[in-house]
Amino acid sequence: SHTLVIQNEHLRVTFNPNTGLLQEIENLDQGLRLPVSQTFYWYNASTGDFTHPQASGAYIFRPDKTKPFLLSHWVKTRLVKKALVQEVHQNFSAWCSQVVRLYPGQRHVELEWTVGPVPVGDGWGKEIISRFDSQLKTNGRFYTDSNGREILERRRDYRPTWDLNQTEPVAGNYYPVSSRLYITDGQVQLTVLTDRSQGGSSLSDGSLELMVHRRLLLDDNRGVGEALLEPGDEPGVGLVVRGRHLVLLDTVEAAAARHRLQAQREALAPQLVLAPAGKGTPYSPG
Amino acid sequence: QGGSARLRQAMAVAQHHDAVTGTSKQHVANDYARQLAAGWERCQVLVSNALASLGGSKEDFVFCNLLNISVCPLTQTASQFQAVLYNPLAWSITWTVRLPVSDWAYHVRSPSGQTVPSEVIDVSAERSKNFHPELIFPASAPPLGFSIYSVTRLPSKTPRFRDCCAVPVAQS
Repeated sequence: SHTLVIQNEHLRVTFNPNTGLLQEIENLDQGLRLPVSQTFYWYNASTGDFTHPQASGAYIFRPDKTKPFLLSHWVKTRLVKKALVQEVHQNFSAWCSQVVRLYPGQRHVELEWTVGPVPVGDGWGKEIISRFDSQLKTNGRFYTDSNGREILERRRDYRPTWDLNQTEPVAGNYYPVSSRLYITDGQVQLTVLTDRSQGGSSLSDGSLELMVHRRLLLDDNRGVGEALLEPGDEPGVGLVVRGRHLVLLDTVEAAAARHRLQAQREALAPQLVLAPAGKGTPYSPG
Repeated sequence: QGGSARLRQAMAVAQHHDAVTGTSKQHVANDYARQLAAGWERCQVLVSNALASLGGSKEDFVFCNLLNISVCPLTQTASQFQAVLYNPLAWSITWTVRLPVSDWAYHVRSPSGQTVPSEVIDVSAERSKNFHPELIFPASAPPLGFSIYSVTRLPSKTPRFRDCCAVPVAQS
């Protein structure tokens, strides 16, 4: 019945009291407030049919419907509020959970998701996405990086060098995301940094989605000759993946400086090495 | 003897689109993982040698590769240990170190011997009967350099985090 809030000196993140889902991000430095919801969905992988036999597989992403299934309407939440960290633990299902985290001084919201093993006992291959929905008027445009270098503009149902006849409204708008994906209305920019290469898109204005996991039952006949299942997967347990999305909300003018520096901090993250205390012996190269 | 050549080769192989996107056959994916693990193993020796040389003390360095799932046998068993933070960036950083531990109170000292603020939080899953404490403290490292933090376990305190921080389950 009360709104969950985590906050540091730069950001305030609010969660819906009824659903436990992310509801709003506020950049306190810039005075920006963006209602944005985030949750997990899954696409049902196409198995192909008589007229279009292409199945979703390792190479081919082909959901059989354009609308994904919502994983959960509400989540169980647990709040950890301490001086050195504030976290909201969200439990979406037995195989999907997330921690939304803020450290002091941090200018981004950290979403650490854990997904899997994806259940396929119902005979449906599943492709799991994390989706952010906002009211930003993005005019069909979104931006993805190219191997962490040039940022390219992507337009929904459009190719810059030919007239596109879009036959795959979801997969036809998915692009590789090597390190970041963002949307903007010209004033405000919502950026998501990834910790690994993923597929991503913006299938409606103000929306961003990234595929975080997939488990498929059929081969797509493009050469690999195997479904995306693990070895010895009869009956199979499936893999668990854990990753992070870093979410930045900023003005268009300030966004690039923020996400580029943060991406460098991620790519060249500190290396932690441990040692038992008091067991060292003096050493010199000589 | 350590070396980076093997990891370099493994990383080069992993530039293939099959490795980047996961479109390889499973036995090839297993081989990518095998090569990367073998390369990283040699690199750990290299990093240990470098730290011993730069720090002037040869330690039994431990690389906890499962920190992302809160597993590190050293920090979960030792009453005292050192955390070495190496910064590969060309500017100084402050980083929040998170380490799985087994108790609820620790004293963390900076390289200059000053006490660093630290906290232990419980990261166990909902309904879990077991507590999984994690030690959190901010650490700094100079550009292209490292700093060493010392951690000592203190006499145990009773954890009270569950009661203080639990919130009602959201329902609709």
